[in-house]
Amino acid sequence: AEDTGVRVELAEEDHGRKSTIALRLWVEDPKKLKGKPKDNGAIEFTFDLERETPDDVAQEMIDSGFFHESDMKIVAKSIRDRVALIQWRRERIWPVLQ
Amino acid sequence: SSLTQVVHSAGRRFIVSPVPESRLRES
Repeated sequence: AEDTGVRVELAEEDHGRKSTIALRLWVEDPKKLKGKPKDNGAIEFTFDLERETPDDVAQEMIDSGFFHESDMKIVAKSIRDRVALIQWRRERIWPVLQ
Repeated sequence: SSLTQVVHSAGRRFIVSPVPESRLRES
């Protein structure tokens, strides 16, 4: 995946059974963002693979003041890339469950 | 460690914790 400067990782082990997963997001390289992020914290949140989109979460992070509006796309892309990887991995490791 | 919780009006909960130094990229 492209290096967006925003890192997203699983916050818990994925067993492929739940549609909701816990993710953790943090800024690795603030210079890649247009606006100034709120702080240096890691933001943990849950994401429903079946019902939600990365854009929804990115917008909520902006609404909550974590990121500037101009960074909506970069945050959404970072989440989207990680979610795509999780789904790809699920399909390979647990195809029967999917 | 200090945790901050932010709840968006749509109901999603964000829990903010400090990033360990080892996870931050050196500039």
